[in-house]
Order: sequence, then C-alpha cells, then structure tokens
Amino acid sequence: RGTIEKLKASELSQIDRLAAVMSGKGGVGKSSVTALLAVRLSRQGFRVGIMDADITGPSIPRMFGVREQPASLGFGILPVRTRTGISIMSLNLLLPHEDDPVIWRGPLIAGAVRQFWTDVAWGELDYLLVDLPPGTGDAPLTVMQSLPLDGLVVVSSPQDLAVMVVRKAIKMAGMLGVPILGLLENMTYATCPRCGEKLRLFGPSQGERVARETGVPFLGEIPLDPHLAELCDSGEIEQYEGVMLPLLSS
Amino acid sequence: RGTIEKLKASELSQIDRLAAVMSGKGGVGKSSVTALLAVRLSRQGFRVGIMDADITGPSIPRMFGVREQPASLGFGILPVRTRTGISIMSLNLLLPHEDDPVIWRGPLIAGAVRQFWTDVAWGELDYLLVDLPPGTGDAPLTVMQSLPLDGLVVVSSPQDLAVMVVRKAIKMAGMLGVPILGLLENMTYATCPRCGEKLRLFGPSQGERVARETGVPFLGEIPLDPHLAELCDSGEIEQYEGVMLPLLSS
Ligand SMILES: Nc1ncnc2c1ncn2[C@@H]1O[C@H](COP(=O)(O)OP(=O)(O)O)[C@@H](O)[C@H]1O
Ligand SMILES: Nc1ncnc2c1ncn2[C@@H]1O[C@H](COP(=O)(O)OP(=O)(O)O)[C@@H](O)[C@H]1O
Ligand SMILES: [Zn+2]
Repeated sequence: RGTIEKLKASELSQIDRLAAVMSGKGGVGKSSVTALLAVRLSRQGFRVGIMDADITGPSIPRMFGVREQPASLGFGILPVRTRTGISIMSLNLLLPHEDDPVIWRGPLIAGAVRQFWTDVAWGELDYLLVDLPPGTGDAPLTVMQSLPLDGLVVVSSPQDLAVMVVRKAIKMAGMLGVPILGLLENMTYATCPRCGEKLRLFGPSQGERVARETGVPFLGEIPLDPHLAELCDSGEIEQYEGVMLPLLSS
Repeated sequence: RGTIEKLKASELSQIDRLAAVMSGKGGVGKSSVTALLAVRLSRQGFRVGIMDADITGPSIPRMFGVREQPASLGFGILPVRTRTGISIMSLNLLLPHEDDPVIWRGPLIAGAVRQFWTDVAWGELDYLLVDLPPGTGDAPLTVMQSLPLDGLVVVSSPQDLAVMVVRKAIKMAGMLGVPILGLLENMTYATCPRCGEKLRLFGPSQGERVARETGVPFLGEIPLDPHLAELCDSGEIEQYEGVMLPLLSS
C-alpha cells in the first residue's frame, strides 16, 4: 500500500490546523463535541470551520440552526456562516429537505468528502474541524488518507460496547499514521434535578483507563445535560454555557 | 433504475420471516432493540437468527457474549449459537481481536452483506433479524435492494436530531418499496433510583407523533435502564427481564 497523495485544498482556503473528530460508535455525542469544540475555539477569537463529513447522517447544520444553501460560484463553493461566524459545509445544506435521505454508495461518499476539501473556499481559518460518521468505512478512510490531518480527537462513552468500537478507531488512526490529540468521554453521568443524585446510566466511567491503555491524552468527561440536548434540537448550540471542552493544546 | 434481482439464500437456509432493524442515526439503541427482539421471539419458542450487517461497527456478538469463530465448511458458513440458541453471524466473529478495525470501502461492505445471506447456512428459522448500521449507505442499500425483506423496524430516540435522521430512513424504505412494520422510541426517560423522578434527558417523547405523521404503527417506548446497559456490556442480554418489546404482529 503505497502512500496516497494528500489532496490540495482550494486556492481560496488557508487553514492553519486541521483536526477530525471520530468515535467509531454512533450516538456517543461526536457531532455535539465537534460543535462544542468549534464554539469554544470561536469564543476565544479563533476563526473556525466545520466540515460535516457524515454524508448520510449529517447533523451539524441543525445544531447551529443553519438552513441556507451554500453559494456555488465559479471559483468554488462558499460555506455557510453561523450566527457567531463559524463556517459550515454539509451535504444536508445542499438537499431540498433536511430529512431527504442521501442513498449513496462508497465511491460517491468518498467523492463528496474530497470535494468538501478541494472545492470549498474556506477562506482563512485557524481551525477546521471535520466531523466523521460512525464506523471505519469510506468517509473516515478518505479523510485520513487524503486530507493533511494534524490530529484526531476521539469521543467515547462509558459502555464497554462504545469502548470496543473506539479502540477500533484508535487502531485505525495508528495504521494510517494520524496522531491522536486526545480522548473525551461523553455522557459520563446525569444529575437528578430533584435530589441531585448522580446517575451513571451507562456504567462506570472508563475514559481515563482507556486513554492510559492506548497511550492517548485524556481530555476529560462531559456529563449528560438535558439543556445541551435542547439547544442542539433548537439549533442554538452556540448559546451553551455548560461544561466547555478543555482546549486542545494541539 | 430497473429492479434489482433479489438474491437467493443458501440452499441450507429456510427462513420464514426476514426483518431488518434500522435507525439512520447511530447510538439510539438499534442493536440493543434487535437483540431484545430476538430474545423475546426466542423465549416464545420461535427459532431466531441475527445477521449483524453493521460491518465496521458490529456489536451484536458482544451483547450475547459470543466469541467463537463461525465454522466455514464446504457447503457454507455456520452461524454461531448463543446460550439460548439464537443464531448469530457477524464480521466481528471472523476477526482475530474484537477491537480490530474493519477498514473497508463500500464495495467490500456490500459484498460481505450479500455473503451473509447467500453463503451462511442459517438452517430453519422462523425469524431472521438484520441489524443495520447507521446511515443510508452501502449496507442498508444492499440489504433493501438484494434481500427479500418482509419489513423494517425503525428505532428512534426523543431528540429532534434523531427524528430528522429517522425520517430519512423511513423515506429510504419508501423509495425502495420496503414496508415498515413499526417505529419504536428508545431512551425515552430515565428514572432516578433515589427519588423516582422521571428524567427526560433527551427532551419530550416524539415517537408517537412521528409514527402518526409518517403513517407507521407506533410500537411503544423503551426507557433508559442501566441494567440493560450492564447486561449488554457483560454479554448477558439474554437475561434481561425489564420492559420487553411489544411483539411485532407481522
Ligand atoms: N452530554 C450530552 N448531554 C445531553 N445530550 C447530549 C450530550 N451529548 C450528546 N447529546 C445528544 O445526543 C444526541 C446524539 O449526539 P450526536 O452528537 O449526534 O452523536 P454522534 O455524532 O456521536 O452520533 C444529540 O441529539 C445530542 O443532543
Ligand atoms: N434503553 C436503554 N437503556 C440503557 N442503555 C441502553 C438502552 N438502549 C441502548 N443502551 C445502551 O446504549 C449503547 C448503544 O446502543 P446500541 O444498541 O449499540 O445503539 P446503536 O445500535 O443504535 O448504535 C449500548 O451500549 C447499550 O447498552
Ligand atoms: Zn432523584
């Protein structure tokens, strides 16, 4: 397996750091973590973009409440900007209805991911975050092989099942030579609003141990917070004031 | 798009009913629902099998605590049987380590799914359940196009995000002429063990409304139950005594 050439970004993109967020397992909160990371970096004054590479299950536009179609000009596709100025590119913005299915096989998925890098005019960004779909198939593989990634953030949750699939993602990154910036555990516990009891719905936390065993930095735990789920649903994740992610020192 | 020929099952398979379980969105509990459905049908005396078509994120074997390699004989591959006699076929059973990543692109994924139907000697089954991966890509497409499905069970959770992606799955089934047996909502609420408060962590339930709007039968709600997560992690889902799924009257 010779090394695959990294693709060049559009002439109109100047991206300082490129990081992907992956979990392998769906539903652990990978897109939410990508969105929260972008919000935090943007609040610190960085210019941030998100590439939604979850082609058949894109949820980033809805979290930010954006619906406009990206403008496609002669020189490239312009990403859509959120209320606080984060640039977003997602296939869901190109569909007539957000609940239309994208019934694509691998080659089309890989093609779309490549185009999000080569044809989108991202402009000047300090950070571009790539939200990867679950699994270790076409989209994660294309991103890791063809994009010049600086690193990967891995998101897990407390269950053994999630940990097993997260280990697959970590092994995949190792095989493809992509450094891992850190592991975050999401949905670690919920707090009862009435009596304050901590409910560990998905079992004891394993994030710290898994990070130690796989030799990646542990970036912390995020609790289940109904307010976060609400803001994701109402498209206002930029207003989240709860626990913010520890800044990646990549 | 001409109609695609349905594939023939192995000579050594006699399957009465074939149903797939889908969500579109990862992490809503689709694999858990597939497993619980199989356990319930098996307790009622039916002969049941599960085909784990989530090729890059297979979690069925771990839920049942099975690790043996399927025997591959001249006439076909024999599925592995669980403690209570449910037949299981999953790519994770063919890997040396369960946390090895399967880094396959679309064509290989579609090929494996076809082989699980044409080359596995399922024997006589009343029900074969197919656990689909998240998204609307190669594996769900291959199953809906190439396998003679009797119907589809759709699993959702309360968030708008999950509902949006579940609608994609329902539209996809409609486009491919696969009947929908019903919609189940999972993780509807958690109960505080200390004070009995119901926590709607992911917002108000939407399952019934979505089922009504999309014209599919509503099969009920499943609460978050830490004991279920525990049994999934310990490979003992066959011992679950909590809320069992309403039987599909298909
Ligand atoms: N810490 C959390 N607290 C509450 N809800 C969360 C949390 N993390 C994620 N969610 C909710 O769970 C759902 C799934 O999260 P998502 O980020 O889409 O997962 P993934 O991208 O891993 O499939 C979202 O609707 C989100 O609102
Ligand atoms: N109702 C529930 N109560 C508690 N835990 C659940 C419930 N449903 C699913 N889980 C847990 O959530 C995790 C994800 O479920 P899974 O079935 O793998 O989702 P999917 O197949 O949709 O990705 C599993 O580890 C499972 O133990
Ligand atoms: Zn309480």
